[in-house]
Amino acid sequence: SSSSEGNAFFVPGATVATILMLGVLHARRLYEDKKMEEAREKGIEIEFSPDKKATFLRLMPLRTISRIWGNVTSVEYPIWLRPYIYKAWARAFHSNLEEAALPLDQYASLRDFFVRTLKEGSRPIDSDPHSLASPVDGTILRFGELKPGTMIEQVKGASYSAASLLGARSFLSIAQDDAIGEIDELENTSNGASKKSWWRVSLASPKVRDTTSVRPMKGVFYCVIYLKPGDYHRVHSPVNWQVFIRRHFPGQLYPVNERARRTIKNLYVENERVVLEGQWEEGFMALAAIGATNIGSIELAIEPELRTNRPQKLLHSEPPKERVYEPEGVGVVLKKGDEVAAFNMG
Amino acid sequence: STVVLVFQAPVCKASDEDGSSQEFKFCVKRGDKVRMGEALGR
Repeated sequence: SSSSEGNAFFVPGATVATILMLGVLHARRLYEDKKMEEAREKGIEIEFSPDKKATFLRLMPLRTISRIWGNVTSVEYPIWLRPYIYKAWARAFHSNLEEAALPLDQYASLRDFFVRTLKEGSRPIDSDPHSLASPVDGTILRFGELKPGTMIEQVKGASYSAASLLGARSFLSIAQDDAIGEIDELENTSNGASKKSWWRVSLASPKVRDTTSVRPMKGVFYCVIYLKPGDYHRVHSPVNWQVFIRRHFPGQLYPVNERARRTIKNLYVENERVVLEGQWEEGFMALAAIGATNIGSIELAIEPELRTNRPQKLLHSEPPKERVYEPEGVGVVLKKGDEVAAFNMG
Repeated sequence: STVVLVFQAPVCKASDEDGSSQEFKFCVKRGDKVRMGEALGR
């Protein structure tokens, strides 16, 4: 009798301690987030400051964890349970369930629910033919013009180059057509070979005047958009364009939340990503979809057979895996608003 | 997850025959929440 009483006391005690600990951690996280939000509202720049958690994350098998998470979230729920689970998810991550294309009980797993499509007309596409539409639901982190020698800022004190993000492989025919002989060919200093690429030409000499018309000079711009877990996770075409090439960079799967952005250097360049490169009416266009621990794999609507977040022993040891879309020089033609990709759980 | 767009667009003010500007301008601010299909710039 005394033994069973002891166990009864011990188990709730441990449970309460765990709940309390998680509660304290969550409260601390909320407090830090609030402080960060207040700082942002005051216009204070968040600066890069590596911490122990970032060091710890580098030691973690995040890709494996991501795939396990994918398997866990692929488990099918009983039909009666599905609405409860998805409603809880929606409450936690501020998703709008009224936009979901299907009734909640038709999403067999959380993974299916996460990449849900939306009801027709939920996302009207900006009709201005000269506008660049947002490819995703999300939060604007950074945008601007990439002037010669400048890089994309992750946070203050940590930047990465467009070259390291998109890849250094050349796009010969397109670059030659667009350069119109006004751009000096760049020498590849690493191996002495002469290579041109869309972005290298553009970044080296971003103000290119088209001699055949009165069209204005061109610059290179960028825009970084972060998707929260509750956001719609499909990627659409921002403009009418032709996708000539796809690059898949197997890589780490660090989280990409605010804390990770200010503590993990080269976050976007180290993480697994898929880059689509091509041409729109104003010249070069590239779209990089970058994965994270929870959203580890990227699925392409224009190349359903592509598999990402696969088990791999060595990362960054090989050049990115490329595919040139046929017919060469034409590629895959996408209209503004067409679905391009989806981020999957795990 | 994150999406990064890198693209060329006109940078200097130049006018077409009808007098319209061709300079690309973003119409969002940092921290803005955007939805798919909304204009990021024109």
